[in-house]
Formats: sequence, structure tokens, C-alpha cells
Amino acid sequence: MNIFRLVGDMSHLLAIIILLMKMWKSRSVAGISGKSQILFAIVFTTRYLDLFTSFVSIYNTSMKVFFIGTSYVTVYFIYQHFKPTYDSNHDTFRVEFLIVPVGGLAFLVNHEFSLLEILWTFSIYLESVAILPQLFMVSKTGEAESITSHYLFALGSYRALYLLNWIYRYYFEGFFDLIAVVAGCVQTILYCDFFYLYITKVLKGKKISLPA
Amino acid sequence: LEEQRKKDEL
Repeated sequence: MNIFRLVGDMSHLLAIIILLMKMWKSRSVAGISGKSQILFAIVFTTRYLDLFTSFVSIYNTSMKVFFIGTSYVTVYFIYQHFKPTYDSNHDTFRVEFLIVPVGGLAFLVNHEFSLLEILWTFSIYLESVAILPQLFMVSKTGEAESITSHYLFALGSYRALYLLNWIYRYYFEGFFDLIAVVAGCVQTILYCDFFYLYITKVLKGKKISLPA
Repeated sequence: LEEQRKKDEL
């Protein structure tokens, strides 16, 4: 494992912990898109089915279990435990517009036409766009709490770091996965506008608020 | 092998 991959994973872990801490400490899920979190739960569930078929390492298994577990805890917090604080009026992105095309694409463009492989491909494609309901919510309400911004920054950085990891692996290991790389690029590009706002506003102590 | 290396990532 190279440094980019490790820091990327840690960034992903940090994002999830920030989100859980925000919800738990403030007893609120305000500003968080339940739809994006459902998509992430689907992403982890469909990607890590290989937990049942192959063992890579303790690190690999524990991270996978952590990601799946916390994604369900997050969805539970939003739709059950802290439901009264969930801002469903602003969480109106139509997820079927993501799931249906992504499902079709995974069916058509994959490495191997087998169930696990198609589900893996589906999860890679879906992850690349899963943040859209959350970004849509931020643009609709025109603001994001600082803690939500930190969460989004850590989550966005993770895939950007994976891009560096793939460049490294291409040069030093001859490893190249076109599906993951293209989806990773799409995913990172979707965050660019947010990254800009984060650097120009949040890091200077202001919260993100967009003109109405 | 290719398969294994891919699944090594998260």
C-alpha cells in the first residue's frame, strides 16, 4: 500500500467519523442528505459482497465492515433516531435518475459479466455520483454548517487521493483499472466547486453560504 | 491476480 492510498483511506474514515460525531453531539441530522447516505449504504453493500468470497487482509476486512456498518447507522440516525431534525423538504433530489442509468451502465460496461462483478461495477459508478443529493441540498438551502463542510472536504479528498494512488500504481506496479479511474475522475470533478468554496470560505473561518 | 489486486482497494 502506498502513501496516497493510506491517506485516502484515512480521509474516508475521518469523513465518516466527522459525520457520526456531528449527528451524535448535536443530536441533529440537519443539513445532511438522507438520500446520499442511502446511496452510500447501497454502494458499500454491493461493493463489499466479496467479504464472503475472498479474504485480503485484516485491514481490508475491518475497513469494509466498518464502512458497511457505519453507513447503516447513519441511515438509521437520519430516518429513525434523529428523524424530527431531518430536513426532508430540502432533500428532494430524484435518486432514481442516478440509480437507473448507473445500473444500466454497470450492466453494459464491466470487466466481466458475472453477478459480483456487475454489482462491484455498479457500486463504483454509483459512488461517483452518490454525493449529488447532498450537494444539491447545500445549493438548495444555500448554506452548509462548517462541520458539514469538513465532512464533505474529507469525503471528496479521499477519491482525489485514490487518483494519485492509481497514478502511482500504474507507474510502479503496472496496475490500471479503467472503470475505477474514470469513475474516480468523475467523482472528484463533482467536488471541485465545493473544494473551491471550502478553501476560499471555510478555511478563512466563514461558513458556506451561497447567494440566493 | 488482477481480481485480487482490485478488491484490495476499498
